Amino acid sequence: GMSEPILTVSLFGRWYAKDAHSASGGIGNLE
Amino acid sequence: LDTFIAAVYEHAVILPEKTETPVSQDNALLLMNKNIDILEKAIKQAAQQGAEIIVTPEDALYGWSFTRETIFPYLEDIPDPRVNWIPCQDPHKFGHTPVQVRLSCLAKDNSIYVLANIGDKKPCKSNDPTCPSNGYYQYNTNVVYDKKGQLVARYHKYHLYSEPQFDVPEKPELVTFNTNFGKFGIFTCFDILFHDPAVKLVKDFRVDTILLPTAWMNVLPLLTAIEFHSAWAMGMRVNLLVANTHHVRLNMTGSGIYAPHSPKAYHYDMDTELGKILFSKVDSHPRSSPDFPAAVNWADYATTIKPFPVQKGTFKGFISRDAFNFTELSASAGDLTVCQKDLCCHLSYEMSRKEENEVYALGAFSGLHGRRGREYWQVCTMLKCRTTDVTTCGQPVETALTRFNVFSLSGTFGTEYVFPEVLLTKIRLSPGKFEVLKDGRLVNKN
Repeated sequence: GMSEPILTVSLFGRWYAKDAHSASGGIGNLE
Repeated sequence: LDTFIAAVYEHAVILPEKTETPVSQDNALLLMNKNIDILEKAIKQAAQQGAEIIVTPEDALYGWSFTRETIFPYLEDIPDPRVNWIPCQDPHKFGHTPVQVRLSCLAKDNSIYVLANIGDKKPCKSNDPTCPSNGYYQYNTNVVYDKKGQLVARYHKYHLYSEPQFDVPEKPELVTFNTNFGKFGIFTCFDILFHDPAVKLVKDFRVDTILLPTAWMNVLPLLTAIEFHSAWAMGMRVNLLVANTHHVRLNMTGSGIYAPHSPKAYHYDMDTELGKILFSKVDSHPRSSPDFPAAVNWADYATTIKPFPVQKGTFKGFISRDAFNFTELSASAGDLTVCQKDLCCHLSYEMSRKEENEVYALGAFSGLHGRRGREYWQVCTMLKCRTTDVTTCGQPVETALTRFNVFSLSGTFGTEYVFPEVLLTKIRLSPGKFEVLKDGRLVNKN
């Protein structure tokens, strides 16, 4: 198995076709 | 060349003093030259090690926290590469361009491709309704010089991340250049989260290697630079050379050379204020390599199995502002499913020993991410909660003790763009220790 302790295992999906229209450019989303 | 040596440099930027009034052009150049002095050492070192190309970070010459006015003295007019300009040989051809001349000479004198991030200013006319009031568009720009010092690529960043000093170009630019060690594409930092230009360069333009200068602020548990960038290279099946700026107080660190099957070299340092150069040998044409991973049908396994019983104790938790559905890994081994909307995430796992003072949870999220709700995310994540209180699941945590003998994570994704992330205790990657099966399962090896 994994020899080191695990913090996270993730599947990170991006569904571009469902982005809001404003996703094409503009000021970034600082959070 | 079948392979080449790549270099990336994580640079601790010498920042300007904060000011609300613009400095003189001379003072701006003085600061940029101090940063280039440091980059010069890295470039020379890269050349001595036989590197064909070196990538330096976003904002590496002047930093950040500017207004449109205070950035202006740092900007130069950067021409279209089609003019075939070698600034080092013809320094006055496009006006006063000392930064471009120096970068070009560094590439030429050391016979190495150099990518740098600088600021471009483009005059516009008052009859242009979108022309800014100072008469210039201002762009966050990557430039690439070849071994002769010729400008071969220019890219204006499209997805700005709180950068009021810069303008958004009219359309996303799809910038590539060819070498005898493969076809390259470039974009900048936050661009990597979007389809254009990032995905289009890989899918439609078939580049071999992406160059990514960035000033990336790490955010656990999903968006630490080394974690996300290594996952993007695997998911997109492309080489990715990432140079991050180094600024510990702003959580900026994490550079790497990532191949489709595994990270080749990476650097993460929250302990020192030092820069760092990385080298690795990389396949020029990864698609032709025996290591090239097969295409993955990300939802294949998850949509064909009978879901594991959904536990009664499903609870809501937040990663950043995103509300995930979580379920706790309450036993030391088991099979779990947690769903949100159309996304169901399945996990099979076996811990080598369940630590009493640690809690892990499986989470699912499908929706528009963040406060602005612009990007649609689908995420399956198995993570360590910050404390044993499950309300802390999703909050940042940097260390863990629990080892897993087995894990298998999959999800009913509606998208083909899925990036497999594995992060170990103390923010480390695990090259060669996990793989993605063709049916979409992310599993440990052995």
